[in-house]
Amino acid sequence: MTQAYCLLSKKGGVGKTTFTLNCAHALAFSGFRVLLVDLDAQSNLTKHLLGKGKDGAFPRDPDRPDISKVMQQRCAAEDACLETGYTGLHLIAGSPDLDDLLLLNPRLAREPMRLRALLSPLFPSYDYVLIDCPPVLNWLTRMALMTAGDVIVPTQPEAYALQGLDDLVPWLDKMSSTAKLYRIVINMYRANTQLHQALSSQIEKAYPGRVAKQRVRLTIDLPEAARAGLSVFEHAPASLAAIDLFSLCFELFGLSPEA
Amino acid sequence: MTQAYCLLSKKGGVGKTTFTLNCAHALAFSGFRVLLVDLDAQSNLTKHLLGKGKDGAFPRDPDRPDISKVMQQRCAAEDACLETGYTGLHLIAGSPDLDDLLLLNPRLAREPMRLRALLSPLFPSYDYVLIDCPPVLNWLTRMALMTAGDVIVPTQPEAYALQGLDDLVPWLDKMSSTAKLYRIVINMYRANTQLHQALSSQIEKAYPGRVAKQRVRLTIDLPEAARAGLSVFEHAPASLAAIDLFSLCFELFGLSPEA
Ligand SMILES: Nc1ncnc2c1ncn2[C@@H]1O[C@H](COP(=O)(O)OP(=O)(O)OP(=O)(O)O)[C@@H](O)[C@H]1O
Ligand SMILES: Nc1ncnc2c1ncn2[C@@H]1O[C@H](COP(=O)(O)OP(=O)(O)OP(=O)(O)O)[C@@H](O)[C@H]1O
Ligand SMILES: [Mg+2]
Ligand SMILES: [Mg+2]
Repeated sequence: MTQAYCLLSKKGGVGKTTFTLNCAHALAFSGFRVLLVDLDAQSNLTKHLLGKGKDGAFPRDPDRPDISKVMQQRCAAEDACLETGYTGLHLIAGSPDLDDLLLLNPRLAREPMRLRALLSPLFPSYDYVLIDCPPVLNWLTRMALMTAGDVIVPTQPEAYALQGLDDLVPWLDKMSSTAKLYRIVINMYRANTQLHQALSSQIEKAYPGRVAKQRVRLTIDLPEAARAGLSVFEHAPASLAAIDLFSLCFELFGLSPEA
Repeated sequence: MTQAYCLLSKKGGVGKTTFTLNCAHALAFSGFRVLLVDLDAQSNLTKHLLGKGKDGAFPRDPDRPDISKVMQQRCAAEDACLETGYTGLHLIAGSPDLDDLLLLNPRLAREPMRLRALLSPLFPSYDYVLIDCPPVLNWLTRMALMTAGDVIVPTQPEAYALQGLDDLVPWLDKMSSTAKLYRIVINMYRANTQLHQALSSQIEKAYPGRVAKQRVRLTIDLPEAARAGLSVFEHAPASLAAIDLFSLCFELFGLSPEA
């Protein structure tokens, strides 16, 4: 039974891409088949996975299939599933064209099920599907919501990010007749600060039962791993970041620590 | 001679709102007249400045003038300049309606000078205008670019943010026939990490003459101040954050340290 998740937030820079990348690796290293979908015109996830050229250069390739071409039906979804060099980890690439997609295809704004229709035939080939989203709640991320069963919402325990949560949750309720399952994950947690302790408790009180027990601490290992083009499990396997993320995967996906 | 700036980035969560808020306070506290424009549907800047209710509650007010109504010409720009409780600091509020604006007024996508036409009559009343933008490069932030003379681009010295810079600079060149003046500011700088030192140097080499010498360090004082609904100059006036930001204002705006 394929489990599909979208990484969603209104607030920018809370860790959507970082979580997508590292959770995907934890799942693939544990033997599961994982499909990643990069729905962000920024395409950090794609550049991370495909940017293995000299100096992490990201080879521009106008012939590369990507999610924008899939959504315009200029290529078949199964032809867009790219190998990443990691066993069991495939990627449908993002593209800058995502920003112009609505101008090219205005109808997409009224077809919230389009992405689901195009991607769900692929699902039986994967155990997990993770969709990385841009920091926006709009027609495009609505499509992601309709495609995935569940939602993971990273957040910083800080004022502006909390304001983003207050916008996101009503939007989720508005977007689907049955409220989607969503889990909030506290990221960049600085345990030794009163602010983060207080706001983390505040989030847990405001969204009871929705907040992952595992908080992911602020650590230089995560951006270092991104810089190296690696998951934190490869770059810093004994780090607090690796431990936090693996525990998070256990909590979110039931991933067994014995794996 | 009014100086207008937009705070721009493709990458989310790099510090646009934090810089807008705190630089505006530094300027207003120094006796200048400052107009803030919140162009982000998230409206963190607006909620920060107007959210002085109990528990920082942000009073919903359908009659409040905001930038969305100004752009639809449902209210005059000068009527939208709200007092903030700080001398010399005015705000044109953001609104969630910014996300639907293009659906309501599709013509706006083809009128990049519209915002400038609506706001420039206000400029003579202010010494500085700062426009806080959402993390996107599109028709709306293009309007901000056309309205402001200069651009401030906060960035983290981390891989994904650097990828955002590589998208932003060509976009700036494409958007204006004379390349807009832009300054990159390194934010959330962790001086004791090899990663941040190396990537900061890399940014300086890639954008010679464009990167502010002053880097703003990662510090809990900035999110704490945001939580308190204050600028860092009020919340933690002797902090490294206050020093870094004031020095940055000196460098960016020629703000005198004797003020
Ligand atoms: N726990 C953490 N500790 C330290 N740095 C982190 C942590 N999580 C993420 N980061 C770093 O913070 C930055 C923002 O993270 P990321 O890009 O994953 O967020 P995002 O939500 O995908 O942003 P956007 O809204 O732009 O898509 C990145 O440079 C990333 O390496
Ligand atoms: N130098 C810093 N040190 C520590 N925290 C910071 C620093 N600068 C900003 N922050 C915090 O980081 C978070 C992101 O900053 P901010 O919201 O200003 O970024 P932004 O670019 O406006 O984000 P968005 O793309 O969502 O509009 C906020 O919680 C803010 O308080
Ligand atoms: Mg991202
Ligand atoms: Mg902001």
